[in-house]
Amino acid sequence: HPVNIPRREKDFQGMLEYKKEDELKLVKNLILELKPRGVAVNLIPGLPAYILFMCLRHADYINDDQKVRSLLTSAINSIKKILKKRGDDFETVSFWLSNTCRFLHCLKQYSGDEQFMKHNTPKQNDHCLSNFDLAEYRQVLSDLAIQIYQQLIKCMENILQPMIVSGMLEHETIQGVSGVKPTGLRKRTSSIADEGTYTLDSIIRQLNSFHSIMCQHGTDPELIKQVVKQQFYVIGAVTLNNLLLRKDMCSWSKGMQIRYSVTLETRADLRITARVCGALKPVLWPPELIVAGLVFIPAEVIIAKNHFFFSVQIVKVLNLYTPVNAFEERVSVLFIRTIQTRLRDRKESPQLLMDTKLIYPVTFPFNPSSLALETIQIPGSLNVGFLTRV
Amino acid sequence: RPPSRIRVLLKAPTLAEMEEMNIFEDEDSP
Repeated sequence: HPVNIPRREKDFQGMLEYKKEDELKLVKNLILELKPRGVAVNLIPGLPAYILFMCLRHADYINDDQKVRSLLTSAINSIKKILKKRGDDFETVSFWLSNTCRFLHCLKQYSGDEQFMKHNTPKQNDHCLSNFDLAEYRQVLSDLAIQIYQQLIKCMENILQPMIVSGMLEHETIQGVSGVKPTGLRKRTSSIADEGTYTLDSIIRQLNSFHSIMCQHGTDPELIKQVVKQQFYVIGAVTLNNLLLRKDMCSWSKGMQIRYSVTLETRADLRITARVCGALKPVLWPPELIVAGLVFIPAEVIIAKNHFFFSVQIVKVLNLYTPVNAFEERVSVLFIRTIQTRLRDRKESPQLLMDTKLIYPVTFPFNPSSLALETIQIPGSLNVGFLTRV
Repeated sequence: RPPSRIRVLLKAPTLAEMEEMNIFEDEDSP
């Protein structure tokens, strides 16, 4: 009887070959029709990015610049198209943000440029692109990643916006800040809110959900930090805008109380203070300004130091400020006038105290992967069986 | 150390220019 000897498979070099006419099928199955929740894509975070890169590597290997250009253009246009179609779905946007970043990191890691090869294994160095320098395409991908990031932030804000005032100020459990309810009622707030209302718990649950989705998609930790900083800013800005324009809040003692509470919060955990303080700064200034106004620090000094942080609407708050007892001073008319004059030439913002639409500039620090391309298994459910392993 | 390989720089269009090379024309047209 003949003995069946299994033939040793030729070493897989971590490249994927496809026929030119299959390019549209490739981006359709891998980008346009891919479900971010599918089991297949969650096995290896960034899998679509790795597959695209392995296809690109083969086009580079056969020295076909037209195929390289065409694949990059199709992939980028497909990502834009899916984001146009499902741009209000956090999961989709997060998924393509992390995959676009991973693709960008791959283009750097395997560029052959020494500055990006420091953490590569010898095998990864062997897998570097051999014919083309794609530095310009990296720039385009980076621009795309910025657009996706901004879309992610907008998407997140749309979900958070309706929760913030209700959760932070009306059903909150931090005592002594909002003054909405009589003291006796405060502790009765349960974490299960009535229909249409939100609690601090529901905001935290929502933030947790954003975080775990991003982790599941393999989003770079440095990028997650930037998203969190932005979330923190939005929640702080919307809360503060609402809070400080409440009549009962516009008093010296309340302003001091906020300033003091925030100081305590940041002191509670010194490790986060340095990082958080930068983000908190805009939140701290309005009460500080009000307090400063009341203790007669010249308005020019305050404005010159901090003009970046507050809009002309600060004047509204200063005008609302009312002494609650005989020991409190009224904000001097001169102080308000000076501030008004100094801010007159500023472009009028529709925002109140803080610009809730502000988006911090984003960066995508290089984050190489230790994953070896030749070990990647492609699940059948991705429907890319027409790709040949090379 | 071997000399680093010379790679050909591929000129890239901008994002907006890329969009004009729409690969999905058939689907998008009414």
